[in-house]
Amino acid sequence: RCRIMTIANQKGGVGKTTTAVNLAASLSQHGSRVLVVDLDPQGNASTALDVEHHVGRVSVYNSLVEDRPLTEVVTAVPGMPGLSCAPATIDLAGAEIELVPMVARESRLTRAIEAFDVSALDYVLIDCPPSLGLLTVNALVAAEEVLIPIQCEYYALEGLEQLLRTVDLVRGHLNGRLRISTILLTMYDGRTRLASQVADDVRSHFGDVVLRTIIPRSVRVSEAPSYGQSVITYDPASSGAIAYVEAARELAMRSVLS
Amino acid sequence: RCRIMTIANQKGGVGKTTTAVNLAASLSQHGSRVLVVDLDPQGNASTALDVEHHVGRVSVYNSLVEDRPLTEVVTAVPGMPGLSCAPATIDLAGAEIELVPMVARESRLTRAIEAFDVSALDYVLIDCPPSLGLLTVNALVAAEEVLIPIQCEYYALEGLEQLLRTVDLVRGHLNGRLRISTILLTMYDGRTRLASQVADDVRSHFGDVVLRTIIPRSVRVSEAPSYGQSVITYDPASSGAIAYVEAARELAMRSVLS
Ligand SMILES: Nc1ncnc2c1ncn2[C@@H]1O[C@H](COP(=O)(O)OP(=O)(O)OP(=O)(O)O)[C@@H](O)[C@H]1O
Ligand SMILES: Nc1ncnc2c1ncn2[C@@H]1O[C@H](COP(=O)(O)OP(=O)(O)OP(=O)(O)O)[C@@H](O)[C@H]1O
Ligand SMILES: [Mg+2]
Ligand SMILES: [Mg+2]
Repeated sequence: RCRIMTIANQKGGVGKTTTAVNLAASLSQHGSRVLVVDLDPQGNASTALDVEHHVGRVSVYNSLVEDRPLTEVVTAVPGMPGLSCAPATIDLAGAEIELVPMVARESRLTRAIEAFDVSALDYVLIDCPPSLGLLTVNALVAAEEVLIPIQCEYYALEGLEQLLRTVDLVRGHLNGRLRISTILLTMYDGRTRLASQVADDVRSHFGDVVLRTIIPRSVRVSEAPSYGQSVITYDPASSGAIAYVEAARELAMRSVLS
Repeated sequence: RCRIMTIANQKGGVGKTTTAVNLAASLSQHGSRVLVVDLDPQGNASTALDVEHHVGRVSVYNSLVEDRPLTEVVTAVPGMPGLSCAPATIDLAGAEIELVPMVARESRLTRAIEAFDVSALDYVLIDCPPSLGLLTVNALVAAEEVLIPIQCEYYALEGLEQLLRTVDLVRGHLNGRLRISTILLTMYDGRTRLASQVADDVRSHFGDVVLRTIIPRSVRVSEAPSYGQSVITYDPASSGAIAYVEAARELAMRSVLS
């Protein structure tokens, strides 16, 4: 059974893209077949996976707005067997407005994924932009699980209530299967007391949903995308790579049935 | 003459709020009278300035959607003479959709600011959410200057083209006075080659628009909001505070007439 997971948090810069890319790379290195769907008009996940996404190329935009089959959009990630990507292009920036008057505007991505043969996949990871607009709603409707990356910084807790409320709304009206299955603590800087305070807060509030593995702040993680690689292949021995491999293993062990 | 400046970048987590808050604190400490307008539904700037913004409180939302005068929204920042804030509440999350059918939807903030007595102010700094929707467009229409914070990380350059195009569109159709007056390099981590590469790239591309002052990554900067303070008052001797004071001085020296 293919697990469809949306990586969402409207707070900016918390590690959504970094988590989507590095979990996908690690899962595929251990034999899973993974598709990353890039729903962010900036296309950071497409860049990190070294997948072409210049203006005019067929992209997720075409699947959402013109019902283009995903098979025409999905492309293999160079050098990473088992890993593929449905890239985002800048056209996606206009999609939120274009979708507003459309029929079934919240479930365009669901239709595209259902028409795609996911039986050959183990995971679909959907990277979202930093907002709770129609692109993120489409991702929440298409998925069964939500993974929320939470940066170990003070502002991290402020927007959570709004995100939880949006997930509830989507579950209530659009997708009854949706649940917050995973919370991942990211950019943990052991030098500051603040990071451990935020981590403790999150664990006491969300309990077992929070992965035991914490992703440390690691320069190698932020350097990897400039080489079109995940940190898993760029520097496998770095603390960031080791943590993402651990987190992927923990994620794989948690069955959705739990 | 009051300078109205929008702090925008749709890339998430690049230091928009941190820049708005710490420039405002520094300018007001040196005698300027500054208003911070928080246009981000998460209300991070309101939090950092220790201004009440629970649900139901009058906020920028009411000025945008119900034409409530800004005088009823603006409140003094505790302990910081000369500094005031128009806070954001969670209601603002719905504003983008509510504004879509409204008359003059892009210039609601402009009307609110024009009706407000800015002659008693030296600066209005507008903090934006990480998107290019109607809230950010309202900010771009209301302002004469745009300050773009650019994080010294790889993804920082990806979304810039889209931002520049949006500024051009607003200047062409909605606000002929608008110009990108300032670019500020943020979260510079001297330990990585990547940071200096990004900084060099940005300088060679934008020239003198880029402030000479660079904001270093500094733990004290990220701790300050948890005390409801700017880093300027939380730890004035920290590298982050010193850099923001320098940046504020440089900004003040650059007259808009240049
Ligand atoms: N563990 C880490 N250590 C160091 N840097 C990191 C780490 N995780 C992410 N980063 C860096 O922090 C920045 C923000 O991360 P990322 O872009 O993944 O966040 P995001 O939530 O996807 O942002 P957006 O809200 O814009 O989509 C990037 O420059 C990234 O390289
Ligand atoms: N110079 C710095 N050194 C260390 N941490 C910083 C620095 N500047 C900002 N931060 C931290 O990085 C995170 C992102 O900064 P901030 O929230 O200001 O960015 P933003 O662009 O406003 O984010 P959003 O896109 O969500 O509005 C915050 O936790 C902040 O405290
Ligand atoms: Mg991202
Ligand atoms: Mg912000």
